[in-house]
Amino acid sequence: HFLTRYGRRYSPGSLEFQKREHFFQESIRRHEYLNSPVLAPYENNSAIYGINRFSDLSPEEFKAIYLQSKAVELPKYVTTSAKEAI
Amino acid sequence: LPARFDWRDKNLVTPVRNQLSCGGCWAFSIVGGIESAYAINENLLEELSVQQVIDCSYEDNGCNGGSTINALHWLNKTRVKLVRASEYEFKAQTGICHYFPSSDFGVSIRDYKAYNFSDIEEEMMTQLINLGPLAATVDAVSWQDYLGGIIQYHCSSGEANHAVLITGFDRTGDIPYWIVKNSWGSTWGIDGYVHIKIGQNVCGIADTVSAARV
Repeated sequence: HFLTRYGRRYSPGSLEFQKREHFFQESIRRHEYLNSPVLAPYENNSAIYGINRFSDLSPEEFKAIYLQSKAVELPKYVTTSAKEAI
Repeated sequence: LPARFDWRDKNLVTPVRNQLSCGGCWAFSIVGGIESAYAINENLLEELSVQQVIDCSYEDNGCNGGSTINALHWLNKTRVKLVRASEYEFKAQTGICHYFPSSDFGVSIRDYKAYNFSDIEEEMMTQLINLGPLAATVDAVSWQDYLGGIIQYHCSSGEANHAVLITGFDRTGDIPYWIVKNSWGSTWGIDGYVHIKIGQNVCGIADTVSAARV
């Protein structure tokens, strides 16, 4: 269902297929962890984690492709009341 | 402050885009902010070129990464006019910087503000209303698996690795949250958006916040 839904064309049995299947299974384990009510007490509208189009990527691959913003240190915003106090 | 505010309700936010396999979130974030700032001023919503920022912001590394602040610094220093997205299309890879005649349509920035709002997210709401959608950086490691709902856990501050655009907030329910536009297509998250709890600087949403004036 995942392969069809997200248009993946891995040949069944190929090394690439096995690698992607492994990452997919890892992601299922990660979802169990992220959705665990022990770690994140369930409240109304709490975030839900599950299968999406990134589920066959390893966290390293995901990071390398999608998390490429560099952090910058900025000065703290000073509110008007704080400025007046100064 | 109103209980709920979202620039989308005024039709001043462009549709969610997809950065594909290009690490150009930083460019999508600030271009989204400039599009809205221009729409607020001129009442005309135009999709501007993200590819132009990716190719031309020499302080950044194109699809290999960059910073919202560097890009705003470059736009402010050079007064480069961002052309329409249809004129300088997104290619999902870094290319050679194209130049356009100054008589062509384009949007340049006059100034920008960039601050750390951690501990004062209430003030950030005021700035969102006054300045328009805010570009922000976040820790998005757990977003690989996000489907929907309000993120409250599994997200750190001080470890930013992704850039997004905050378009609004909602405090009508039990958990107040920021309404955040992402650039991973409209099938990801909540129609391309993610909700992040307000307060406690969840995901570092208040660490690096910026807005341009056009």
